[in-house]
Amino acid sequence: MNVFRLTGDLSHLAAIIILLLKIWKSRSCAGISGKSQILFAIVFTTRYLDLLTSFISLYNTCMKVIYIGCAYATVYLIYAKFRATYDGNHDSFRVEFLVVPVGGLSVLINHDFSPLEILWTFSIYLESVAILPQLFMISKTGEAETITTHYLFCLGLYRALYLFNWIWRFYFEGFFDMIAIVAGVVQTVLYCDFFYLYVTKGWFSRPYRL
Amino acid sequence: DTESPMKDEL
Repeated sequence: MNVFRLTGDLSHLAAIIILLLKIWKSRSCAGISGKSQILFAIVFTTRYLDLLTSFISLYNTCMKVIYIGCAYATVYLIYAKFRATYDGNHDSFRVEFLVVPVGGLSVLINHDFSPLEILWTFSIYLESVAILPQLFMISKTGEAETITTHYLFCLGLYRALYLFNWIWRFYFEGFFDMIAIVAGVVQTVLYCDFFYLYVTKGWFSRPYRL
Repeated sequence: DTESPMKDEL
């Protein structure tokens, strides 16, 4: 464990909690892409199947359970409890254009042709594009609530910090994973436009307009 | 092939 990975995990946890609390407290999921949240639930489910087969550490197990629990709770709030506030018209990204290519790629490019490894690879590739429906929805509505921008900032920051974690691990532990690094770079690059707007306009905390 | 070395990460 290193400082980049720990702060990355905490940033990720903060994003997940911020979103869940925002929806729960405001009793509304307006402006939130349910499709992205479903993709994140799939990412965690396919990545954390090893919860059943291997124990790495208490921290690792606890965080995985929290991530999966919050992801499904968020999906439940959006599609069940506060379904009336779900903005389906603007959440129109065709996720099949993400899932199918990602599924194909994970079968073609992976470290080991075993079910668990292919599912893990699928989750890595899927996570790198899972935010697209959310960014697409914001570009369609032209604005996002301030709390949603903080959610996106923490979410984007987490994988950027993981990039530094991989540099750290390569330097100190001597290994790296090209699949995780390439997907992590793609994932972080997708947030660049948002990061620029968040930083340049964030200070005035007015609704975020593209 | 062996599995990804980053399996200990979240």
